[in-house]
Amino acid sequence: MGCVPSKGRRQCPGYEDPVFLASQTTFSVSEVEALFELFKSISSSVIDDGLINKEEFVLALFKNRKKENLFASRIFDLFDVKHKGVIDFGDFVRALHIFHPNTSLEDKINFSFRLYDLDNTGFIERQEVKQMLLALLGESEMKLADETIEAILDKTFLEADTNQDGKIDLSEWQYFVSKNPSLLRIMTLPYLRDITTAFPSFVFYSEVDEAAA
Amino acid sequence: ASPVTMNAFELISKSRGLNLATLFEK
Repeated sequence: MGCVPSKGRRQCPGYEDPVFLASQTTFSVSEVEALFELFKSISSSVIDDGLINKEEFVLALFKNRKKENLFASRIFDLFDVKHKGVIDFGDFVRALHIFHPNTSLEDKINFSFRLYDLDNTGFIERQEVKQMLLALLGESEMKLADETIEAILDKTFLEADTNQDGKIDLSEWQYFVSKNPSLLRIMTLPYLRDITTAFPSFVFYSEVDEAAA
Repeated sequence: ASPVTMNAFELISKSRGLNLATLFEK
């Protein structure tokens, strides 16, 4: 049932034509095909069904079967645009496109805003930021007193929430990251420039001729 | 830098769960 090489790719659930995906993203056709090699490896790690479920995603991120992680879960949910509980190949390529070094800053800023807007209200609220800080502390085993956390939140909202209404809207976020560009570092994956080198086996399964790629 | 001098998002962005580079590690 998994995604087997060559003709079998077309039977992979959610498989989309690499030429079409390349036309919608920053990737070349060859790069989309190389991403399929990565996708196959992740999507077959627990259940070989040609789709990435949350467990497989977390396994690929952490290299071990960890219990729930707020951030990995949030990224998964943003990749799973059709809210099916799984990521298909088209979702995977379109989401990774945001992380390509050549993708516009605006797209990266918008994605990062959605990432931190945990409850999808269109605002990053203080309680969401606190929830993320607590998740980070749990993950890293760093200990911070509650009053320290509140001080960090005060400082952050003083800087980011320019109209001081207790929540950060998209325009405030755009301004805040322009002043703190390091916050967008996680939104760029230099690896995506070299994806065909990292997964050279795509050449053996390529379904398009070199001129098209 | 001390966590107190950093803004919350600088801290949050250090989460391993947000580091998608590990997807590419074999």
